[in-house]
Amino acid sequence: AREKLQVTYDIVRKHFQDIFQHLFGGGKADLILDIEKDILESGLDIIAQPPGKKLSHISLLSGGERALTTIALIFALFKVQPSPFYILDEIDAPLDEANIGRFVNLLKTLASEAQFLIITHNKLSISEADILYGITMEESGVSKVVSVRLAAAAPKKPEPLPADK
Amino acid sequence: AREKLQVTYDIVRKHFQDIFQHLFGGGKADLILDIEKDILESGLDIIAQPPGKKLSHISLLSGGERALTTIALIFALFKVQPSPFYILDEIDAPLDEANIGRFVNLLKTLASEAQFLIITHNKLSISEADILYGITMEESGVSKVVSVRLAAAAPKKPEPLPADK
Amino acid sequence: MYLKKLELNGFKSFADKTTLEILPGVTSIVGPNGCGKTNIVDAISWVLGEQRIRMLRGYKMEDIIFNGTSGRQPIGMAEVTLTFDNSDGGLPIEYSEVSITRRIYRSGESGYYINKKACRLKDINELLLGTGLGNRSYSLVGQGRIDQILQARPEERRKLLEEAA
Amino acid sequence: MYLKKLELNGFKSFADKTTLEILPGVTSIVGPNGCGKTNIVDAISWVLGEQRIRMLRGYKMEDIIFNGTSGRQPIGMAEVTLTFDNSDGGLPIEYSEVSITRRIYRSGESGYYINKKACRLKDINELLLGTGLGNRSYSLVGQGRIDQILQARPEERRKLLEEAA
Ligand SMILES: Nc1ncnc2c1ncn2[C@@H]1O[C@H](COP(=O)(O)OP(=O)(O)OP(=O)(O)O)[C@@H](O)[C@H]1O
Ligand SMILES: Nc1ncnc2c1ncn2[C@@H]1O[C@H](COP(=O)(O)OP(=O)(O)OP(=O)(O)O)[C@@H](O)[C@H]1O
Ligand SMILES: [Mg+2]
Ligand SMILES: [Mg+2]
Repeated sequence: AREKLQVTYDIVRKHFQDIFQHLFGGGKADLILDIEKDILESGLDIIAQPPGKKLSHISLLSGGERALTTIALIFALFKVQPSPFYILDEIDAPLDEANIGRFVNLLKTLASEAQFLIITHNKLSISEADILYGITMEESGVSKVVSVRLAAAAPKKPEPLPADK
Repeated sequence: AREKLQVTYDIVRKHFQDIFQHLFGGGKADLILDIEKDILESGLDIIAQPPGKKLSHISLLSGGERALTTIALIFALFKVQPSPFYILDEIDAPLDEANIGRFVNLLKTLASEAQFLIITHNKLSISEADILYGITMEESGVSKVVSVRLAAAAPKKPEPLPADK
Repeated sequence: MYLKKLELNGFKSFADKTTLEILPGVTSIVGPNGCGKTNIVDAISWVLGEQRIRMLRGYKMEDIIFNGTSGRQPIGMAEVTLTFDNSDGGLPIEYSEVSITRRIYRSGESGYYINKKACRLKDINELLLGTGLGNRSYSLVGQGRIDQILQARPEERRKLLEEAA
Repeated sequence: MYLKKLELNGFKSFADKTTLEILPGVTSIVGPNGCGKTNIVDAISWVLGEQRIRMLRGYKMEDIIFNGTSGRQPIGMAEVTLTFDNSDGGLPIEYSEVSITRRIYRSGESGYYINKKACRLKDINELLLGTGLGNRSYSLVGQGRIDQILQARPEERRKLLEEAA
């Protein structure tokens, strides 16, 4: 079990560093296992340094920077052991338009290896979906699934919003 | 102190019921003081029933419904004892466009009695501001205040987004 | 192995039988505040074995059964089914299509089923072991819970690595 | 009595002296993730007396002093000033303009000032008593904290009424 964890740690760490730099457009990140203890009992520390900023504790990061760092970790774990499907409920809520764009672009590259269910209010996130379910309560208090837009059925995806909006 | 609390409770409760109905376009809400105990020790329960739905515990409400219920409570307390200024940091994040519209309209009616500092990423919330401060990090890691748009200076406010977007 | 469809019946605000086909790629779920989007996420974590009612935002188990509206009576049962395509044999079971069902009655009786045959939760956990679905801590990010991974204690985070190992 | 301006110098990411004029009505603060918006909110709760460093997202008091970037050295002091217009005599003090200042040095020394005269925190609290600014639980809603009021225990919520009384 020790070797397995060590190997997994090495791979996740590498992916986390790469994906963090990709999402933040630079900067540095790392996962540090506390080596004093036995690996099976040690804690995992997260280091995140957005581009141009000094290294500081992750609690000083902003709401959006924390969300983006967590997304980098989730996708790094995905690279090692993809779960068959992922459910992300409004994880784009703290992100600004530019970071939503980067998140959505990364999501699209992973979507061929797993299924993603994304709940969102953001138009940019919606426009990149392959299939879109609308939930309404035409009869108040009772949920129904309405429109279904299949990417195949709608050959031209709505123009993704320009990131500068 | 007992009378004062009782009087405050009666007024806040009334405002909470009215503002909740205004923000949700119907439904019922209430503030219940646990009367077994002495009013100075009792707990305050919040009841919220969105239109058309059955009364249930507030923990079953959705993220957006909970945010809107809290906004109704904050504004009800405002009516009784307005603080000179309010700071709301991305409280519109869980709300959909229609509810942001209702929140912003209510905010505008209160803005003559107190100052509001609103941090937001939402275009509709931004368009209703009297003065707009942009914060940037042109020099990475160093915050600067940039554009200032005064409502007076910009006679025509950017068209508030239609709620259906 | 991939997810084919989700069926809800009497679960929370889904009074009528509702089916969501899940395609490969990105499925986006949208709708106004309170329409039932997060209830779908709750349904998925419940059918996969979630026992803690607080994680489903309720207080007692029957809080997940449709409780009625101003126009409808409460229902006596809630049932959710997840159907997987298993033609690649990813799940250690003979079938090319595998459905997992969970049912609960207002009386408190509840049951699990694999391809409509009654089983125990233990059987479902064994079936899902190794797929990444067993412990959903990084493949299911609930609403407002994006910050939980960064705020967790270092030992908790190590567990994420163990799941991926 | 209303708020006229906020001045930050060396507080968190505001390395250089920065002034924000606050007008009556709604002031909106916008900008990309991590640019310093919530740092402004932290500055206001700090100058009004916040003692708990965890509420300012730090671990030790000097975490709020500008810590340097890839291009700048750390600074030795942080200072924030809030200036009020007191021509209506809302604050129990002779001046028609009242400024509250808080300063901290890396050495740990810190001080409070009213109109540039050194004072204690107790003096600031007495000055603000009864204005609604004393206990900011409902007039300052931090990022991601909108749910705290609904999740608080009923006795905590009663305290909201007491503040308004
Ligand atoms: N057992 C139940 N019976 C009927 N309705 C229920 C039940 N449990 C929850 N609900 C209703 O479901 C609604 C919440 O749905 P949900 O949390 O899925 O909304 P949502 O679409 O995620 O909204 P948001 O965008 O605000 O997050 C509540 O209004 C609640 O009244
Ligand atoms: N003492 C300090 N010195 C320098 N920079 C600091 C200091 N403390 C915090 N910061 C920086 O401030 C940034 C966070 O700023 P803040 O939380 O205000 O962002 P924000 O504009 O609210 O972003 P978001 O939209 O994501 O919420 C972090 O990147 C952090 O590195
Ligand atoms: Mg939701
Ligand atoms: Mg912020």
